[in-house]
This record gives sequence, C-alpha cells and structure tokens, in this order.
Amino acid sequence: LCAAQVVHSAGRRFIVSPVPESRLKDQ
Amino acid sequence: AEDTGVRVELAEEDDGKKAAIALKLWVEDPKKLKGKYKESGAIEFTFELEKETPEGVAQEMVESGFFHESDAKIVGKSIRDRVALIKWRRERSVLAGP
Repeated sequence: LCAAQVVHSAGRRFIVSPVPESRLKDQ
Repeated sequence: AEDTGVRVELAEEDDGKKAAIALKLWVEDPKKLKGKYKESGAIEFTFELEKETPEGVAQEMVESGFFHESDAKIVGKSIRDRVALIKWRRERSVLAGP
C-alpha cells in the first residue's frame, strides 16, 4: 500500500490514502 | 441520500460537540462523474459545520486537482447530504437529552 499523501489547499489539508477495494463498486 | 457515486463518511466518531468534523470522501462509481476522474484514493479533510459550505470544499478539491470542474456540484451535493445527516443526528441527540 502507498503511504498517505498530504495536499494543502488554501489553508486546508487533504489527506489522501488508498481506498480498500471492498469499499469500491464494480470491483 | 441519492447515490451520487461519491461516498462521504465520518473519518472519526462524532462526539456531537466539535465545531469541525473529520470526513472521508472517495469515488465509488467513477461512471457517475462527468469529467475524467484520476483515481486518487480516499480524501480526508475537516469540515467546519457552521462556517463552511460543502460547495466551497468541493471547489477546493477541484482546485487541488482531485476532480474536474464539472463535478464540483456532485461532490458538493455528496458532502452536503452527509453533513445534513450529521446535523440531524446532533439535533436529535440534543432533543433526546443526556
């Protein structure tokens, strides 16, 4: 798994992490 | 709530008191989006219940490159639905008392 990625936008912090496959549709 | 293809859930349990809640958003069904979607994973962010608007956060996600401009509305709606549910739950727990 990839490590979480942090994206900053106008003072906000978005933390991006992989979605477990079980949470996706049509997989 | 309507199935928008974009799922929004609480990233941590809501204690009913915090002004800012942690939410997690991910795309369940990319076919429901209008613009081209680049798989980026689940996006975790905080949302100020009284200060912010779901549409404003959706726009920030567009500006950060997570979504295409044409999907800002659908992302905003998905956040709005979840926030409405959280607010409703909070109101209900206040009415129910301690």
